[in-house]
Amino acid sequence: LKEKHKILHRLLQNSSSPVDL
Amino acid sequence: AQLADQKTLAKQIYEAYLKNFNMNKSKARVILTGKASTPPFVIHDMDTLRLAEKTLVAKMVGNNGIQNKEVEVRIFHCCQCTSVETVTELTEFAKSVPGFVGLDLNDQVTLLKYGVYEAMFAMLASSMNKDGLLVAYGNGFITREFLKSLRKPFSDMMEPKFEFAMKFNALELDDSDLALFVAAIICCGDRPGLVNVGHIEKMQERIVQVLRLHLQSNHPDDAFLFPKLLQKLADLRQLVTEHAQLVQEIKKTEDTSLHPLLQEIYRDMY
Repeated sequence: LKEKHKILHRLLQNSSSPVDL
Repeated sequence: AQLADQKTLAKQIYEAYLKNFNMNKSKARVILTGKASTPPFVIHDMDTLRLAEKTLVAKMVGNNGIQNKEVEVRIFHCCQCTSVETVTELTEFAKSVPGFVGLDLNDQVTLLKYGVYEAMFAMLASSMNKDGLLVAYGNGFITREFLKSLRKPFSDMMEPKFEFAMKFNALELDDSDLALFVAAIICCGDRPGLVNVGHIEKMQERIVQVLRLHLQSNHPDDAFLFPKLLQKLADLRQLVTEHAQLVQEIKKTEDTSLHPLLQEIYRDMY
């Protein structure tokens, strides 16, 4: 599941990496 | 001791809500009731939309090729940007809910995947009144009529959210109630594919219990508020199912892209 949700996973693990709009 | 624990949990969740969400109901109501020092810029037609795009949402529509697309696609793109920002805020909020980060990481992903849109539409109601919706961090107000006047299928996007919001806002929840309601949406034990259901059910039970007690003291005149809110959980699930179907339709039939984070969330959702 983590593999299919890489960005969500990253947000959960590392809050300081923003998501590009 | 148990009551003190419950009050602490309510306070922690409320503080996390105030800290992590850029917009909240009390801020939105100040603007929507005309009490803000600067009133929002009203977007009600193509001209006012163009003006707003140049000033309020320049970051979202500039330099990415979107500015030459048709109006519906540009608005859809801005909705996506706001959704991505809200998913980020919701993730941080979830991480501040006691017990959440201790859950299996796959379950954290699942809870967010299925919870963020329900939470988003519950919170969106705070920024809505019967005539429109606050946008661009409260600096703009886009009218319901203008959104309805867009071509199909885009015109079908927001009207169900307004209909939900008008009924939801009639419950007159404040931010302290909403904080617990949003936490209850996210910590939900019956999402598909959860590994450790028991663990999450316990967390949910605790939050729902705190919500019930909080509503009793914060809304002593509305004895049925708690069951009414439980019904809203079911309504939100339906609202998200219909929204996800509409987004899939737009993705298939329209010349528009879907943000990778939102693609992750929608993929194999329902």
